[in-house]
Amino acid sequence: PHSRDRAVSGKSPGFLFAPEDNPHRLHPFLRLPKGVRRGYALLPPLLKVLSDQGRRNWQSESPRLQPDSRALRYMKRLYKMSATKEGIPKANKSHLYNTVRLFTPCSECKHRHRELMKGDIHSVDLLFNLDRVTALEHLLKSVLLYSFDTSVPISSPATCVCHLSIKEYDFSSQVCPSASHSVAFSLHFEFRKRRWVEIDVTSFLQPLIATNRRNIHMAVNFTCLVGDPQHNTEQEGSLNVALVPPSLLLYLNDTSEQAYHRWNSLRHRRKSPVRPRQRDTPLADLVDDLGKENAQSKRASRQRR
Amino acid sequence: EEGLKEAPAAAPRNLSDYFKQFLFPQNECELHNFRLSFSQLKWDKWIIAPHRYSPQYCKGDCPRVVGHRYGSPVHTMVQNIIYEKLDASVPRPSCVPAEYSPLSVLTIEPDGSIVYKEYEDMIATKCTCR
Repeated sequence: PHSRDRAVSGKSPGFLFAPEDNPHRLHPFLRLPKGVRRGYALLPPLLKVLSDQGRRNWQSESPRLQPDSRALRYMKRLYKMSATKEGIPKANKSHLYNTVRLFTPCSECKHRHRELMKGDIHSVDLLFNLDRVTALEHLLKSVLLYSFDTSVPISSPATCVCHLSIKEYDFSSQVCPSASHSVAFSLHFEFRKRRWVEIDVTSFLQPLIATNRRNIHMAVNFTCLVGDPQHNTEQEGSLNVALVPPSLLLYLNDTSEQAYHRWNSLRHRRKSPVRPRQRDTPLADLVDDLGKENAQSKRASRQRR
Repeated sequence: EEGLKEAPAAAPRNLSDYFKQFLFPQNECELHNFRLSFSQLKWDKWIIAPHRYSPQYCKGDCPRVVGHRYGSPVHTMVQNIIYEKLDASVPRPSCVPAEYSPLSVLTIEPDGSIVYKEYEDMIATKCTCR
Protein backbone atom coordinates (compact mmCIF):
# COMPACT_ATOMS: atom_id res chain seq x y z
CA PRO A 1 0.00 0.00 0.00
CA HIS A 2 2.95 2.46 0.35
CA SER A 3 4.32 4.27 -2.67
CA ARG A 4 7.89 3.24 -3.17
CA ASP A 5 9.79 6.26 -1.95
CA ARG A 6 7.33 6.92 0.83
CA ALA A 7 8.02 3.48 2.17
CA VAL A 8 11.71 4.39 2.14
CA SER A 9 11.28 7.73 3.82
CA GLY A 10 7.99 7.58 5.72
CA LYS A 11 7.86 4.68 8.05
CA SER A 12 11.46 3.91 8.92
CA PRO A 13 11.91 4.60 12.60
CA GLY A 14 14.65 7.02 13.57
CA PHE A 15 16.63 4.64 15.74
CA LEU A 16 17.29 2.37 12.81
CA PHE A 17 19.57 4.95 11.25
CA ALA A 18 23.30 4.56 11.03
CA PRO A 19 24.86 7.89 11.82
CA GLU A 20 27.99 8.47 9.91
CA ASP A 21 27.74 6.66 6.65
CA ASN A 22 28.14 8.17 3.24
CA PRO A 23 24.83 7.83 1.44
CA HIS A 24 26.35 8.29 -1.94
CA ARG A 25 27.88 4.84 -2.00
CA LEU A 26 24.48 3.22 -2.02
CA HIS A 27 22.33 2.44 -5.01
CA PRO A 28 20.41 5.63 -6.00
CA PHE A 29 17.16 3.76 -5.39
CA LEU A 30 18.09 3.28 -1.77
CA ARG A 31 19.15 6.85 -1.13
CA LEU A 32 16.61 9.05 0.65
CA PRO A 33 15.32 12.14 -1.25
CA LYS A 34 17.42 15.16 -0.37
CA GLY A 35 14.67 16.98 1.57
CA VAL A 36 13.96 13.97 3.72
CA ARG A 37 17.61 13.40 4.26
CA ARG A 38 17.99 16.68 6.11
CA GLY A 39 15.62 15.44 8.81
CA TYR A 40 16.97 11.93 8.59
CA ALA A 41 20.47 12.85 7.52
CA LEU A 42 21.34 9.27 8.19
CA LEU A 43 20.60 6.11 6.34
CA PRO A 44 18.59 3.41 8.06
CA PRO A 45 20.80 0.41 8.82
CA LEU A 46 17.80 -1.75 8.01
CA LEU A 47 18.17 -0.68 4.37
CA LYS A 48 21.92 -1.01 4.60
CA VAL A 49 21.72 -4.54 5.92
CA LEU A 50 19.40 -5.42 3.06
CA SER A 51 21.60 -3.98 0.36
CA ASP A 52 24.60 -6.07 -0.64
CA GLN A 53 26.97 -3.13 -0.39
CA GLY A 54 25.55 -2.36 3.03
CA ARG A 55 26.37 -5.80 4.23
CA ARG A 56 30.03 -5.34 3.36
CA ASN A 57 30.21 -1.82 4.85
CA TRP A 58 28.33 -2.56 7.97
CA GLN A 59 31.31 -3.62 9.97
CA SER A 60 33.15 -0.43 9.09
CA GLU A 61 30.79 1.94 11.02
CA SER A 62 32.86 4.68 12.69
CA PRO A 63 32.87 4.68 16.55
CA ARG A 64 30.38 6.77 18.55
CA LEU A 65 31.16 9.07 21.45
CA GLN A 66 30.50 7.08 24.62
CA PRO A 67 28.14 8.71 27.12
CA ASP A 68 28.96 9.38 30.76
CA SER A 69 28.32 6.26 32.84
CA ARG A 70 26.25 8.19 35.38
CA ALA A 71 24.08 9.56 32.60
CA LEU A 72 23.69 6.06 31.19
CA ARG A 73 22.64 4.74 34.60
CA TYR A 74 20.07 7.50 34.97
CA MET A 75 18.56 6.84 31.55
CA LYS A 76 18.40 3.08 32.13
CA ARG A 77 16.45 3.80 35.31
CA LEU A 78 14.15 6.11 33.37
CA TYR A 79 13.65 3.36 30.76
CA LYS A 80 12.66 0.86 33.43
CA MET A 81 10.16 3.34 34.87
CA SER A 82 8.65 4.12 31.47
CA ALA A 83 8.56 0.73 29.69
CA THR A 84 7.69 -2.87 30.53
CA LYS A 85 10.18 -5.72 30.35
CA GLU A 86 9.09 -6.37 26.78
CA GLY A 87 9.91 -2.78 25.93
CA ILE A 88 6.31 -1.61 25.56
CA PRO A 89 5.61 1.91 26.89
CA LYS A 90 3.72 1.69 30.18
CA ALA A 91 0.13 2.79 29.93
CA ASN A 92 0.23 5.32 32.75
CA LYS A 93 -1.20 8.53 31.41
CA SER A 94 0.88 10.70 33.68
CA HIS A 95 3.61 11.36 31.20
CA LEU A 96 2.85 12.92 27.87
CA TYR A 97 6.38 12.82 26.57
CA ASN A 98 7.39 10.17 24.07
CA THR A 99 11.03 11.29 23.87
CA VAL A 100 13.60 12.10 26.57
CA ARG A 101 17.06 13.34 25.61
CA LEU A 102 20.01 13.61 27.99
CA PHE A 103 22.90 15.83 26.97
CA THR A 104 26.21 16.07 28.81
CA PRO A 105 28.08 19.37 28.45
CA CYS A 106 30.53 19.31 25.59
CA SER A 107 32.81 21.98 26.96
CA GLU A 108 33.19 23.88 30.19
CA CYS A 109 35.20 26.72 31.68
CA LYS A 110 35.87 26.55 35.40
CA HIS A 111 35.66 29.68 37.54
CA ARG A 112 36.34 29.94 41.28
CA HIS A 113 34.93 33.04 43.07
CA ARG A 114 35.93 32.48 46.66
CA GLU A 115 35.60 36.06 47.75
CA LEU A 116 32.14 36.43 46.32
CA MET A 117 30.14 34.10 48.47
CA LYS A 118 30.54 32.04 51.63
CA GLY A 119 30.64 28.28 51.23
CA ASP A 120 31.99 26.00 48.66
CA ILE A 121 31.23 27.45 45.24
CA HIS A 122 31.18 25.44 42.10
CA SER A 123 30.92 27.80 39.20
CA VAL A 124 31.18 26.41 35.75
CA ASP A 125 30.38 27.51 32.20
CA LEU A 126 28.67 24.80 30.22
CA LEU A 127 28.00 24.39 26.54
CA PHE A 128 25.24 22.02 25.47
CA ASN A 129 24.89 21.12 21.83
CA LEU A 130 21.29 20.20 21.10
CA ASP A 131 21.63 19.43 17.41
CA ARG A 132 19.97 16.06 17.87
CA VAL A 133 16.66 17.69 18.82
CA THR A 134 14.54 17.65 15.64
CA ALA A 135 12.08 20.31 14.58
CA LEU A 136 9.18 17.93 15.35
CA GLU A 137 10.33 17.36 18.94
CA HIS A 138 8.56 19.94 21.09
CA LEU A 139 9.88 20.77 24.54
CA LEU A 140 7.66 19.85 27.47
CA LYS A 141 10.15 20.13 30.31
CA SER A 142 13.89 20.69 30.78
CA VAL A 143 15.89 19.79 33.86
CA LEU A 144 19.47 20.31 34.96
CA LEU A 145 20.55 17.02 36.47
CA TYR A 146 23.17 16.99 39.21
CA SER A 147 24.57 13.70 40.40
CA PHE A 148 26.21 13.36 43.80
CA ASP A 149 28.50 10.58 44.83
CA THR A 150 27.04 9.63 48.17
CA SER A 151 30.05 7.57 49.22
CA VAL A 152 30.77 10.26 51.91
CA PRO A 153 27.88 9.96 54.43
CA ILE A 154 26.37 13.36 55.20
CA SER A 155 24.16 13.35 58.26
CA SER A 156 22.23 16.58 58.01
CA PRO A 157 20.24 18.21 55.24
CA ALA A 158 21.78 20.87 53.06
CA THR A 159 20.46 24.01 51.45
CA CYS A 160 21.76 24.70 47.99
CA VAL A 161 21.44 27.81 45.86
CA CYS A 162 21.88 27.54 42.13
CA HIS A 163 22.57 30.61 40.05
CA LEU A 164 21.98 30.06 36.40
CA SER A 165 22.75 32.49 33.61
CA ILE A 166 22.61 32.17 29.90
CA LYS A 167 25.67 33.29 28.04
CA GLU A 168 25.91 35.06 24.77
CA TYR A 169 29.03 34.47 22.79
CA ASP A 170 31.55 37.28 23.38
CA PHE A 171 33.84 37.15 20.38
CA SER A 172 36.58 39.15 22.11
CA SER A 173 37.18 36.27 24.52
CA GLN A 174 37.13 33.13 22.45
CA VAL A 175 37.10 30.83 25.41
CA CYS A 176 34.48 32.17 27.84
CA PRO A 177 31.43 34.14 26.72
CA SER A 178 29.81 36.86 28.87
CA ALA A 179 26.50 36.62 30.75
CA SER A 180 23.28 37.92 29.23
CA HIS A 181 20.34 37.15 31.51
CA SER A 182 20.32 35.03 34.64
CA VAL A 183 18.02 33.44 37.23
CA ALA A 184 18.58 31.99 40.72
CA PHE A 185 17.03 28.82 42.13
CA SER A 186 17.20 27.82 45.74
CA LEU A 187 16.87 24.15 46.63
CA HIS A 188 16.48 22.44 49.92
CA PHE A 189 17.00 18.70 50.15
CA GLU A 190 18.63 16.01 52.21
CA PHE A 191 21.71 14.43 50.78
CA ARG A 192 21.15 11.19 52.59
CA LYS A 193 18.38 10.28 50.24
CA ARG A 194 19.41 11.83 47.00
CA ARG A 195 21.89 10.71 44.41
CA TRP A 196 20.34 12.95 41.76
CA VAL A 197 19.08 16.51 42.06
CA GLU A 198 16.86 17.84 39.29
CA ILE A 199 16.60 21.59 38.80
CA ASP A 200 13.63 22.49 36.61
CA VAL A 201 14.81 25.08 34.08
CA THR A 202 11.88 24.74 31.69
CA SER A 203 10.72 28.34 31.80
CA PHE A 204 14.31 29.42 31.40
CA LEU A 205 15.17 27.33 28.34
CA GLN A 206 11.75 27.18 26.61
CA PRO A 207 12.20 30.43 24.60
CA LEU A 208 15.67 29.40 23.46
CA ILE A 209 14.70 25.94 22.26
CA ALA A 210 11.48 27.23 20.68
CA THR A 211 13.60 29.60 18.57
CA ASN A 212 15.70 26.64 17.41
CA ARG A 213 18.76 27.65 19.44
CA ARG A 214 20.82 24.48 19.42
CA ASN A 215 23.93 25.71 21.24
CA ILE A 216 23.04 26.62 24.82
CA HIS A 217 25.80 28.28 26.79
CA MET A 218 25.13 28.71 30.47
CA ALA A 219 27.03 29.50 33.64
CA VAL A 220 25.96 27.57 36.71
CA ASN A 221 26.92 28.55 40.28
CA PHE A 222 25.98 25.86 42.73
CA THR A 223 26.49 26.57 46.44
CA CYS A 224 25.52 24.17 49.21
CA LEU A 225 25.53 24.91 52.92
CA VAL A 226 24.94 22.07 55.34
CA GLY A 227 22.20 22.63 57.95
CA ASP A 228 18.53 23.53 57.79
CA PRO A 229 17.86 27.28 57.74
CA GLN A 230 14.16 26.70 58.10
CA HIS A 231 14.61 25.14 61.50
CA ASN A 232 17.18 27.84 62.44
CA THR A 233 19.83 25.26 63.03
CA GLU A 234 23.31 26.72 62.77
CA GLN A 235 24.62 26.17 59.29
CA GLU A 236 27.64 23.99 59.69
CA GLY A 237 29.47 25.51 56.78
CA SER A 238 30.26 24.45 53.32
CA LEU A 239 29.51 21.14 51.80
CA ASN A 240 32.44 19.21 50.64
CA VAL A 241 30.88 17.17 47.90
CA ALA A 242 32.52 16.61 44.57
CA LEU A 243 30.14 18.09 42.01
CA VAL A 244 30.11 16.78 38.49
CA PRO A 245 28.92 19.34 35.94
CA PRO A 246 25.19 18.78 35.45
CA SER A 247 23.63 17.08 32.45
CA LEU A 248 20.68 18.60 30.65
CA LEU A 249 17.50 16.51 30.39
CA LEU A 250 14.84 17.43 27.85
CA TYR A 251 11.35 15.86 27.98
CA LEU A 252 9.92 16.20 24.46
CA ASN A 253 6.80 15.38 22.52
CA ASP A 254 7.77 14.07 19.11
CA THR A 255 4.91 14.76 16.67
CA SER A 256 6.46 12.85 13.77
CA GLU A 257 4.56 9.96 12.23
CA GLN A 258 6.87 7.26 13.54
CA ALA A 259 6.67 8.37 17.17
CA TYR A 260 4.11 6.78 19.52
CA HIS A 261 1.28 9.16 20.31
CA ARG A 262 -0.15 7.92 23.58
CA TRP A 263 -3.20 10.15 23.58
CA ASN A 264 -3.96 9.01 20.03
CA SER A 265 -4.05 5.33 20.89
CA LEU A 266 -6.03 6.00 24.07
CA ARG A 267 -8.64 7.89 22.05
CA HIS A 268 -8.62 5.14 19.45
CA ARG A 269 -9.26 2.49 22.07
CA ARG A 270 -12.10 4.50 23.64
CA LYS A 271 -13.65 5.27 20.22
CA SER A 272 -13.99 1.78 18.77
CA PRO A 273 -17.72 0.92 19.40
CA VAL A 274 -18.93 -2.62 19.82
CA ARG A 275 -20.99 -3.38 16.71
CA PRO A 276 -24.72 -3.48 17.65
CA ARG A 277 -25.42 -6.54 15.57
CA GLN A 278 -22.97 -9.15 14.43
CA ARG A 279 -23.28 -9.46 10.67
CA ASP A 280 -21.40 -11.75 8.52
CA THR A 281 -20.17 -9.07 6.15
CA PRO A 282 -20.71 -5.33 5.88
CA LEU A 283 -22.27 -6.16 2.52
CA ALA A 284 -25.28 -7.57 4.36
CA ASP A 285 -25.58 -4.23 6.17
CA LEU A 286 -25.64 -2.47 2.84
CA VAL A 287 -28.25 -4.84 1.44
CA ASP A 288 -30.29 -4.43 4.58
CA ASP A 289 -30.26 -0.65 4.31
CA LEU A 290 -31.17 -0.83 0.63
CA GLY A 291 -34.10 -3.08 1.50
CA LYS A 292 -35.24 -0.61 4.12
CA GLU A 293 -35.13 2.25 1.63
CA ASN A 294 -37.34 0.30 -0.77
CA ALA A 295 -39.84 -0.43 1.95
CA GLN A 296 -39.99 3.23 2.93
CA SER A 297 -40.58 4.44 -0.64
CA LYS A 298 -43.35 1.83 -1.11
CA ARG A 299 -45.03 2.95 2.10
CA ALA A 300 -44.89 6.59 1.04
CA SER A 301 -46.52 5.88 -2.36
CA ARG A 302 -49.23 3.79 -0.67
CA GLN A 303 -50.01 6.66 1.74
CA ARG A 304 -50.18 9.09 -1.18
CA ARG A 305 -52.64 6.75 -2.90
CA GLU B 1 -25.94 -37.27 3.06
CA GLU B 2 -26.37 -35.67 -0.29
CA GLY B 3 -22.68 -34.97 -0.48
CA LEU B 4 -21.96 -38.58 0.20
CA LYS B 5 -24.42 -39.72 -2.36
CA GLU B 6 -22.78 -37.54 -4.93
CA ALA B 7 -19.33 -39.00 -4.45
CA PRO B 8 -19.86 -42.71 -3.79
CA ALA B 9 -17.15 -43.84 -6.21
CA ALA B 10 -14.30 -41.92 -4.44
CA ALA B 11 -11.57 -44.04 -2.98
CA PRO B 12 -11.27 -43.78 0.84
CA ARG B 13 -8.06 -41.63 0.60
CA ASN B 14 -9.82 -39.09 -1.69
CA LEU B 15 -12.75 -39.15 0.69
CA SER B 16 -10.59 -37.95 3.58
CA ASP B 17 -9.18 -35.22 1.31
CA TYR B 18 -12.74 -34.40 0.37
CA PHE B 19 -13.83 -34.03 3.97
CA LYS B 20 -10.71 -32.16 4.92
CA GLN B 21 -11.82 -29.10 2.96
CA PHE B 22 -14.69 -28.72 5.36
CA LEU B 23 -12.46 -28.85 8.41
CA PHE B 24 -10.81 -25.82 10.00
CA PRO B 25 -8.04 -24.75 7.56
CA GLN B 26 -4.70 -25.94 8.94
CA ASN B 27 -2.33 -23.16 8.05
CA GLU B 28 -4.74 -20.32 8.37
CA CYS B 29 -3.63 -16.67 8.51
CA GLU B 30 -2.40 -16.04 12.08
CA LEU B 31 0.19 -14.25 14.18
CA HIS B 32 3.52 -16.03 14.61
CA ASN B 33 6.08 -15.34 17.31
CA PHE B 34 9.46 -14.03 16.31
CA ARG B 35 12.02 -12.76 18.76
CA LEU B 36 15.37 -11.19 18.01
CA SER B 37 18.12 -9.60 20.05
CA PHE B 38 19.84 -6.49 18.83
CA SER B 39 23.20 -8.12 19.43
CA GLN B 40 22.37 -10.49 16.56
CA LEU B 41 22.23 -7.47 14.29
CA LYS B 42 25.28 -5.99 16.01
CA TRP B 43 23.17 -2.99 16.95
CA ASP B 44 23.65 -3.47 20.68
CA LYS B 45 26.53 -1.01 20.57
CA TRP B 46 24.08 1.82 20.32
CA ILE B 47 20.72 0.31 21.25
CA ILE B 48 20.93 0.02 25.03
CA ALA B 49 17.37 -1.19 25.68
CA PRO B 50 15.40 -3.30 25.13
CA HIS B 51 17.84 -6.18 24.79
CA ARG B 52 15.22 -8.27 23.03
CA TYR B 53 12.60 -7.29 20.52
CA SER B 54 9.61 -9.37 19.46
CA PRO B 55 8.25 -7.88 16.23
CA GLN B 56 6.14 -11.04 15.49
CA TYR B 57 4.84 -11.66 11.94
CA CYS B 58 1.71 -12.83 10.06
CA LYS B 59 1.62 -15.91 7.92
CA GLY B 60 -0.99 -18.36 6.55
CA ASP B 61 -3.71 -18.81 4.00
CA CYS B 62 -6.59 -16.47 3.53
CA PRO B 63 -9.86 -18.39 3.02
CA ARG B 64 -11.93 -17.64 -0.10
CA VAL B 65 -14.89 -16.25 1.80
CA VAL B 66 -13.33 -13.93 4.36
CA GLY B 67 -15.77 -13.50 7.23
CA HIS B 68 -15.80 -10.97 10.07
CA ARG B 69 -13.37 -13.20 11.97
CA TYR B 70 -10.56 -11.37 10.21
CA GLY B 71 -12.15 -7.96 10.39
CA SER B 72 -11.60 -7.79 6.67
CA PRO B 73 -13.35 -5.14 4.66
CA VAL B 74 -15.69 -6.11 1.84
CA HIS B 75 -12.95 -5.23 -0.60
CA THR B 76 -11.10 -8.38 0.44
CA MET B 77 -13.96 -10.51 -0.84
CA VAL B 78 -14.15 -8.46 -4.01
CA GLN B 79 -10.43 -9.01 -4.58
CA ASN B 80 -10.96 -12.75 -4.27
CA ILE B 81 -13.74 -12.58 -6.88
CA ILE B 82 -11.49 -10.57 -9.22
CA TYR B 83 -8.74 -13.18 -8.84
CA GLU B 84 -11.05 -16.13 -9.44
CA LYS B 85 -13.37 -14.80 -12.08
CA LEU B 86 -11.76 -11.86 -13.85
CA ASP B 87 -7.99 -11.64 -13.74
CA ALA B 88 -5.71 -14.19 -12.10
CA SER B 89 -2.81 -11.78 -12.24
CA VAL B 90 -4.47 -9.84 -9.45
CA PRO B 91 -3.09 -11.46 -6.29
CA ARG B 92 -5.37 -13.02 -3.70
CA PRO B 93 -5.70 -11.13 -0.42
CA SER B 94 -2.66 -11.54 1.82
CA CYS B 95 -2.23 -12.30 5.46
CA VAL B 96 -0.86 -9.04 6.95
CA PRO B 97 -0.66 -7.35 10.37
CA ALA B 98 -3.80 -5.46 11.31
CA GLU B 99 -2.77 -4.01 14.66
CA TYR B 100 0.50 -3.05 16.28
CA SER B 101 1.81 -2.00 19.63
CA PRO B 102 4.55 0.58 20.23
CA LEU B 103 8.11 -0.03 21.43
CA SER B 104 10.31 2.07 23.73
CA VAL B 105 13.95 2.27 22.68
CA LEU B 106 16.98 3.69 24.49
CA THR B 107 19.84 4.58 22.15
CA ILE B 108 23.17 6.37 22.19
CA GLU B 109 23.32 9.13 19.63
CA PRO B 110 26.45 9.76 17.53
CA ASP B 111 27.28 12.83 19.64
CA GLY B 112 27.23 10.77 22.85
CA SER B 113 23.87 12.04 24.07
CA ILE B 114 21.27 9.46 25.09
CA VAL B 115 17.72 9.34 23.83
CA TYR B 116 14.66 7.47 25.10
CA LYS B 117 11.96 7.34 22.43
CA GLU B 118 8.63 5.57 22.01
CA TYR B 119 8.03 4.34 18.48
CA GLU B 120 4.64 3.61 16.95
CA ASP B 121 3.68 0.30 15.31
CA MET B 122 6.75 -1.76 16.18
CA ILE B 123 5.17 -5.03 17.35
CA ALA B 124 2.48 -6.81 15.32
CA THR B 125 -0.32 -7.92 17.66
CA LYS B 126 -3.07 -9.01 15.24
CA CYS B 127 -3.35 -10.32 11.67
CA THR B 128 -5.95 -9.92 8.98
CA CYS B 129 -6.56 -10.85 5.38
CA ARG B 130 -6.73 -8.01 2.91
